[in-house]
Amino acid sequence: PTPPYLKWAESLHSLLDDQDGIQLFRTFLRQEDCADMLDFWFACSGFRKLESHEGNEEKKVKLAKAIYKKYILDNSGVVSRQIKPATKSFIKDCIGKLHVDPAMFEQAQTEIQTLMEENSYPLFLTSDVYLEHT
Amino acid sequence: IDSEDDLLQECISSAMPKKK
Repeated sequence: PTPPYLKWAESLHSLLDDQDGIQLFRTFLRQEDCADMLDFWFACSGFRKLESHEGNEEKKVKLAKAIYKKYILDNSGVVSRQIKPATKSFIKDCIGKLHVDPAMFEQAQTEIQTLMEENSYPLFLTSDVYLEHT
Repeated sequence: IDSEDDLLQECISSAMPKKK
């Protein structure tokens, strides 16, 4: 069988599909001061999952606000700095109108994912954290 | 603040893959 660490090198998706891979990637991102990108990515996925359930509107609004406050509101945050102004405005509008749309974080998640795929992920695969693990 | 953090943490955990 293929060892997990080789699977992690196949794609970002393979890495994020494995608990140990996530943990190691987080260790690396912490060193780079950008672990929030990973948490934001998972928060967006979790939000979408919640969205697919009926009801619970109050919880959805509360969660959308919490995600916005923690990762997007502060322009100096590592996530906020990477998200396009138009995307941030869109999310802010949704929150302001208390209109929690299933797609409200999708664009922001895609932007962060692209950045991880093009930047953090390749760096991770050549990092000491990963190489020592292998 | 605490409950917001808890909610966020719960949300992040819900999106993580389950232990294989």
